[in-house]
Amino acid sequence: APEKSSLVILVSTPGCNELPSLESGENYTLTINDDHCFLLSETVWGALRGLETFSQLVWRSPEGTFFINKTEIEDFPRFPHRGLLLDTSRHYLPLTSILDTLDVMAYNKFNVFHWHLVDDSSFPYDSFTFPELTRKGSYDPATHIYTAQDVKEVIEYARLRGIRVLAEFDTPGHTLSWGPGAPGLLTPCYSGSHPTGTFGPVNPILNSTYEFMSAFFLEVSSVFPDFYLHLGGDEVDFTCWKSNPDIQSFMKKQGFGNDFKQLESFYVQTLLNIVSAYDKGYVVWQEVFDNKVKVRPDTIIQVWREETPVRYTKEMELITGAGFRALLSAPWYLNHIAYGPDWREVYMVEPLDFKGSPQQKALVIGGEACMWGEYVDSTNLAPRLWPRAGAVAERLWSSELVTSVDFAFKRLTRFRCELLRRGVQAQPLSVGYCEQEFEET
Amino acid sequence: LWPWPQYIQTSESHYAIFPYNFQFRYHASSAAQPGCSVLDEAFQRYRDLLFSSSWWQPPERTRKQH
Repeated sequence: APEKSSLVILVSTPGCNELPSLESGENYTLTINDDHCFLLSETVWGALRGLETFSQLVWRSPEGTFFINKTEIEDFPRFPHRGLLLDTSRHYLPLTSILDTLDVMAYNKFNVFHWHLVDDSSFPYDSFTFPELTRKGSYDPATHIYTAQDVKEVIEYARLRGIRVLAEFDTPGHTLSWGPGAPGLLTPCYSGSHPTGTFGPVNPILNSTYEFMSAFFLEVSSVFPDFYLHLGGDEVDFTCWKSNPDIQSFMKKQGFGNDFKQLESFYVQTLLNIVSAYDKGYVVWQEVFDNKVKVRPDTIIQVWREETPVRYTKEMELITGAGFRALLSAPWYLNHIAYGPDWREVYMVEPLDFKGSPQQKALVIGGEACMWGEYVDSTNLAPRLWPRAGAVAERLWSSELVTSVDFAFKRLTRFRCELLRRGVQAQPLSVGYCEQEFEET
Repeated sequence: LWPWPQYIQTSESHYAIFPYNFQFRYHASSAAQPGCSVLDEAFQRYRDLLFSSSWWQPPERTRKQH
């Protein structure tokens, strides 16, 4: 066979030192023929995607010679936001696990790392404005934390792979871990007229709460360079708020009656105004929309509930019908596992399968596979994620016409073997074997 | 390929690649040139991925400590 001794790369616009954004182009053209071995792209991000494709085209003969077939590819993503959520609070993930995951995300052409840093369980983000949050909120303030250097490293490692880092600091719910390091931030719960000694969501009636949030999100806005922050806003438990006499008085004064959704709206709107003032956009979970919180028209709403309050396809219809951009996650909770080939259900999801006009469908910017941390830590993260998350990756990258499960199965099985060769402990899809396995043993 | 590209045409005819002399090169007209960290580092990563035959092994103790 004739030889190819180089791949020539032409990027048409500069941008080596920039960060990827929601608007970044990722299209590329790859030409391998008698005259050329050529990768053309508008941006460096497109070149990265093309390099990944090139790497998958090279194959090795049994004698050990490398080959590449004559090929012409024109490629671009179907959706601009193709994310993977990792929860590093319910189980802390070491920095190396996060970096390894970013590598495999790049192999799958994912471009957003949704870093769910903090939750009820722990506060591993090491804040320089409020260091007590981590000291008193992490599993171990020496080992189970993400220092400023760690965060920088994750952001740069991701950037070099064309991946944005979307940090989530969920409020007002899921904030129990904030309590020990920020006295007075959480709502004291009551039994009758007596405090129970337990705490609920962030206390929304105190000026000091908003002073804290202003200072905290000023820091977060400077540490995480992406235009968007994820502000959560899901699963706010009203029980503690209802029990607190000060909050009851505040509700009366504000004319909210017994509608605690209005209190949640009051809090979330104030927080969104704070974050907007720092020139950040925001992503929120669907409850913020469901609870009719007034948000900026450019807010991105993430759909995570499969059946309530309505089926997720209806939720997509309602959100886009109201003119908001939508992200889909509901059918892609990879922490839900089943015995058998559950990647197929994940793969068969069609994100635009809801009632709506073409304008509504255009508001769907993509989706995210989600891996919550209850049953996942560094010991089993990779096999739970891969290649299952790959099914979401293809759905978000490839044409809507690429739907054959049989075709996908053959390719994903081979891709899983390639992941093994690349050092990823990916889980088998079904019976079979990988040739690489026997070469190595 | 995973994920499947938007458009692909391929044939049986193929070309040999020899690791010792294969290189990624910037086109003279490219806006990105040597010194572009995103691509310089990607070239090195993909060279390693293409021509090494690593295999999954349990994380090494030294790496965990790091």
